[in-house]
Amino acid sequence: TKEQFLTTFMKVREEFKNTFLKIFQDGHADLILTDPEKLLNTGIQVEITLPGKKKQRLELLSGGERSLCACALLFALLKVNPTPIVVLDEIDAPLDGRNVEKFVDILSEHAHETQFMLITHNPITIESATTWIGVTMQEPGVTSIVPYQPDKNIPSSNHAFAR
Amino acid sequence: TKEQFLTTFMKVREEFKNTFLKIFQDGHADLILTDPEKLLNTGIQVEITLPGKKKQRLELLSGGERSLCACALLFALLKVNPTPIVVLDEIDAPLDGRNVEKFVDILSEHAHETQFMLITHNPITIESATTWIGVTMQEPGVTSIVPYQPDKNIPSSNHAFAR
Amino acid sequence: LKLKSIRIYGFKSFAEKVDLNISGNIIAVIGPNGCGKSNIVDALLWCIGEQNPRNLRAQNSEEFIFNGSKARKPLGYAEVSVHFEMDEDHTSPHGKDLLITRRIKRSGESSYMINKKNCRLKDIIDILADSGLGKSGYAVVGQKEIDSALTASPYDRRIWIDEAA
Amino acid sequence: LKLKSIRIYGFKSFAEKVDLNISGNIIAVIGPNGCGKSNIVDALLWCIGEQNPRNLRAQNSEEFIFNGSKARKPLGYAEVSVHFEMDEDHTSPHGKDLLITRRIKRSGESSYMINKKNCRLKDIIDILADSGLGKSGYAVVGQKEIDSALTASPYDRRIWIDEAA
Ligand SMILES: Nc1ncnc2c1ncn2[C@@H]1O[C@H](COP(=O)(O)OP(=O)(O)OP(=O)(O)O)[C@@H](O)[C@H]1O
Ligand SMILES: Nc1ncnc2c1ncn2[C@@H]1O[C@H](COP(=O)(O)OP(=O)(O)OP(=O)(O)O)[C@@H](O)[C@H]1O
Ligand SMILES: [Mg+2]
Ligand SMILES: [Mg+2]
Repeated sequence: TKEQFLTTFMKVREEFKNTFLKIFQDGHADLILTDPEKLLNTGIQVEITLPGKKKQRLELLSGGERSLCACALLFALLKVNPTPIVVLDEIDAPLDGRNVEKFVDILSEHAHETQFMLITHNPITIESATTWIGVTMQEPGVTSIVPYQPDKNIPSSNHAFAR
Repeated sequence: TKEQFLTTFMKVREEFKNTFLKIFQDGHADLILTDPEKLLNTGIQVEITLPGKKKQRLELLSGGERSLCACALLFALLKVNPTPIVVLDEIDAPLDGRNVEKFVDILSEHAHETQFMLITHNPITIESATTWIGVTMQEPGVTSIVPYQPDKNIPSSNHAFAR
Repeated sequence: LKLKSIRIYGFKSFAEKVDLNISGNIIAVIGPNGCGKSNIVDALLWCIGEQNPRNLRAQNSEEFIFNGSKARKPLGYAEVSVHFEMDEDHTSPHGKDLLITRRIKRSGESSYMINKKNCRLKDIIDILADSGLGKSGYAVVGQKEIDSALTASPYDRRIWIDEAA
Repeated sequence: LKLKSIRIYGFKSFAEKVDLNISGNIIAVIGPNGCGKSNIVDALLWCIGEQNPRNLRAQNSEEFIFNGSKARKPLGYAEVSVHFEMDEDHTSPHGKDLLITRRIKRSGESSYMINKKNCRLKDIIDILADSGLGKSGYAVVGQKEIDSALTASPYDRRIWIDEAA
């Protein structure tokens, strides 16, 4: 219904602003309804101003900046409506070392209510996990699962995990 | 002209097979003309069989497998028609440690004829370079260039380059 | 609702049965390129009811079943079971443990089970919706998809809010 | 043909003049997210004649010029100079060193220079085509583009062969 949509929208917008500031410390993020008169049809604009920069179109953001802002939106949605399980497949690939650390920090805050399954090649994300699942193909074309401990690599045909 | 296209196509196809085997040691790669009767209009199919696996549609390849096969095609084109300068922007992002090493090995073979400019966050690629350019924003919104030596990180607001 | 284990047999590159035991809240899945990590995500989504092969990187449902390797023949069926543990406050007619199973044969025949008893897809979707694991798109972000979350059309973005509502 | 240096002023995030000195054959460009690495690639492509703003992540040519930050006003023009050294066997009317410069004003007026003398875009394109740095698409692979090389349409792929021919 309209009221439900509006209430949820306002909550997500608030959380998006908060999460953005948590990640970037400065700057500004906002969600704007493209057509507030028609709540059942309206779209949602995302506006981002990065710290020290001017507000500009989303396409001008760099690859890493865009991914990080998308993460902020994801965590805002999770705050408003936590789901028990979230799966993220190499979401950290475009991020530099420092931004991966920020991502992992925020993720850990949500890990009380939500279980996260993270597919990743990044050592910082790997270290932040509580459980590890090693996946490999000891026989070509056939997936097998092997134990993995972060301090040592899996014994597999493709041993180098270091990124 | 038709003859030129066909001669170049045959050469690139040969090189693609070779480069693929250099990267994967086994399996098979091929380029097929979709419409060999009309050389001036024909498209090109890419067929890939990974080591130990069956031949399948390109969409079924994993993210990393697809990027690595695309690199093989790129290096095949460079072999047939070397261009003096090639710029690659985070082409190593989807690759695991071992595949980055393979990528860097092949790249180094081409570095006699071609200058490569590589934007990367990956320590293995960074180590393989001969020159380094550190880019940062000491003042928000304004790009500046700082010296970078691979054994120590650049002094910048975002010092953590480790991936 | 907590994920406890995923068992996969015959789904995509899983020619041999594997058991993924899951504990803790941050689970890192690690492995070389092409070894089957994203296939685990597809298996989980498929098991809990994903109907569109396009969302699972396949053209049709036959591409879900292991179609052979150099050394092995294709298999005849795929089966994925996901074991969830319900929260303290969620009582369900199925008890504290929920084992959801989905199977598909090359003929295209698909069957579902809850705690080893045949059921309909609707039963699975209903029970998961109650526990918060509804069809919300933002609960699974596939490889390379994170970028499109921001650059999607304004209308696409409202869907995320609708799901959260 | 060898790339020796790139000088950038006023282009995108380059509010201050910077000089990139380039030696060796494998040049790694490193830095945190959003600091201007891909903008260097755009500057190089623009200088050697790229005409379509879409290929440079911009909607129009005004977006090439620094449009200000919190602490700075927008600039009035952008200028990029690329210094190439010709190979031994390539003699060109311009001698061994080739300095290509492109400048654009907010008014949209764009000008080109070779070794500090005004010229037309066509002159730049001709001289670079001779030395092998033609418009071949595969010489620059932008961020996240590597994936589409294989999944592009069969017709798109032939363009790479045409360029190599
Ligand atoms: N029906 C099928 N039968 C057999 N193998 C399949 C089937 N469908 C997909 N595969 C195989 O699964 C592999 C891809 O696995 P997946 O995408 O999970 O890799 P990944 O571990 O995520 O790799 P990356 O790190 O590169 O993303 C492909 O090599 C493909 O051959
Ligand atoms: N005309 C302009 N004026 C001022 N700043 C601009 C202009 N155009 C783009 N930018 C800025 O450039 C930044 C993006 O730079 P770029 O894409 O080069 O980052 P990057 O170093 O490649 O980052 P990543 O590692 O995330 O890919 C954006 O933050 C954007 O604000
Ligand atoms: Mg994957
Ligand atoms: Mg970039």
